[in-house]
Amino acid sequence: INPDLQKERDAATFDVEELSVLLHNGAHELEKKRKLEELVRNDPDYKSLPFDFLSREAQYEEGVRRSTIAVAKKDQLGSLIENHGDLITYNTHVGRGKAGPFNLHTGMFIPTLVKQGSPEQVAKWLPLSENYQIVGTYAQTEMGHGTFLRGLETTAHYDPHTQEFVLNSPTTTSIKWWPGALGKTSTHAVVLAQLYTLGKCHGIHAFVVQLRSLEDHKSLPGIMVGDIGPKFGYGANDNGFLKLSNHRIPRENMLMKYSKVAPDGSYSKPPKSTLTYGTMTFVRAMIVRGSAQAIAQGATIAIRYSAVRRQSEMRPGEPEPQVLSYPTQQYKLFPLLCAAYAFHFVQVKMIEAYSEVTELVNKGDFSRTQELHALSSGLKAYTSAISNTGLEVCRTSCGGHGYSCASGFPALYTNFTPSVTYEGENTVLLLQCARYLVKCTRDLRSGAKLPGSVAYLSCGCDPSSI
Amino acid sequence: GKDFTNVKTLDSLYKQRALGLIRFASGKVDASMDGGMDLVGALNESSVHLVRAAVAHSHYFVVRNFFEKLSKLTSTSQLLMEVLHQLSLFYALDGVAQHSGEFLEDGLLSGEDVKQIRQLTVEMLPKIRVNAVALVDAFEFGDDVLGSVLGRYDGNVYENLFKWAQDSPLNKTDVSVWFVMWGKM
Repeated sequence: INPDLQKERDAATFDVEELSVLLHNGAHELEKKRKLEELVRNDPDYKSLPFDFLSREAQYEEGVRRSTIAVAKKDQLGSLIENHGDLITYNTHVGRGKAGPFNLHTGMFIPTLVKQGSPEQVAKWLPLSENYQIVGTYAQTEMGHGTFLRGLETTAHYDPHTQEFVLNSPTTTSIKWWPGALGKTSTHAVVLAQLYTLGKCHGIHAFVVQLRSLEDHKSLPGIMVGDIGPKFGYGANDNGFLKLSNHRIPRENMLMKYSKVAPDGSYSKPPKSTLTYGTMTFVRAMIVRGSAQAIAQGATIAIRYSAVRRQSEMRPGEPEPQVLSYPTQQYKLFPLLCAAYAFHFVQVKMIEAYSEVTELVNKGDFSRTQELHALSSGLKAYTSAISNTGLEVCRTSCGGHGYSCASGFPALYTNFTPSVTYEGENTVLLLQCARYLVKCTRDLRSGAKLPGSVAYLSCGCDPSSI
Repeated sequence: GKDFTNVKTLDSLYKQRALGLIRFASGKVDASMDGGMDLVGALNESSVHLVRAAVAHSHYFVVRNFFEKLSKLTSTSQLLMEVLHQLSLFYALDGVAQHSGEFLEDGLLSGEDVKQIRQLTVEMLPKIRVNAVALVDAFEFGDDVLGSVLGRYDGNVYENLFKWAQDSPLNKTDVSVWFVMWGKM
């Protein structure tokens, strides 16, 4: 251990183990995490050069290699995998924290099946998905359409004669664009499309679409898929495009937990239109978690390095001080360290809120979905923006070495930065949150009682009361 | 005479800022509608104010949650609680300093108050510094996930930077393509 770093550790006024236990939700969870990390670290199958030394193609191949090995070894992990979080921990270490080709499969495809599918649909596709007999992604965004879902152009026309949906990308701008693992990896996708039945449009609905043959992995007739090319980061992920041309899928492939199309084409609408977007709310909640992780990682790198690095002289003739000893360096990094802790606790709260509201929705109570949507939109935008700019501050606080990929910042930054714009561009999300706040102020006038996160709006206090 | 190290004071400050900005933005929407505009048009016309309101609301939620979370950590040791309390305080104070304009606009703070808060944050730096490395260690990011030579747990940065450089594909051969091209110049 570097002596300067050891000196810092020796000087701490609290028990690090106690804090680690707190941050990892208890000693048992922390122990599991450590064991899973050790397994990956000591497994020769996961040894390779850092991704930074690989070409884009090699990064993808390495990502696939690691992910498939991880799936094959999953059963050997035994009691270390007690819940979905343990699997995420394992996969994160396998993929070295980079987005891998199965992220959308486990992070969006499966959750959407579970949340939007009827019991029969879940029974059909979930086992196949969990055993990786099919690999799925979530195809929502189009080349010309992002956060505004009602503007999506992809169509699904129901044909009562064959009891099939006919899917089309009617324009170039309607080509699905960007979904992770869509290009080369996925065999299936949840495709969001405008539902037409009996000549009427019923808005955006989710459909399970097979993209590739399970025999030879070739794309099916009516399906054109491929990789969208080099990006800012995400080299190990084949973010892709999808063009649908009169592609037919069975009626049973529309996810029908809430809204339904009967064999004759008659349509039953969902109890709440926003339920179709439930997966997005989940992903936004997960982005709050990602924001906490990213800024914590950035702060870890910058603070450790600032303890090791010595620079200039405080006074002529004196030894070079640790950069961390300069108040200006502290003033750059400590707000971000504190933000990492604030975001850690708020991501826990966000996931709790999501779970609570989901439980209510499952019981048929939709009263808090709007609040959850606004909260997840606001927090996703707020935390991801701070973490994104914070990572750049961390990078520059490492001086010239921060520019090297060896610092870890180029990978960290380029892997995190898409979350500022995906699952809702931040300004759009802040406006969605604000619209809810405006609605709340109006509800107050009519005597309504506001829920938890906005209850303070009914506070009648004025500035002089501080 | 305001005690800016008091959690209730800071909570109240953030609440007032969020309330002020939300009421202001909401008032702008109302005014546009009173002027004959529909809700969609009014929201768009006030969108800049609405974004600020949403940021203040989200920021307040994060600050309030931080304070609330710490108040519920009953079994945590006193030493650790003190450190976490410092972090929450610094986070809140720094947020006020960063957004001082919004706290000044509504008369929530005076210029002198803001100066006092800035000084408080500077005075807190040494207290956080003593624990800074331990605080990041507690996140327990493995070296393989961090992927950073600079942020290695063992701090052996310079030796490993040199090793990293030696892995560069350009170093596979001593004489590069440059020499061939040079000869053709």
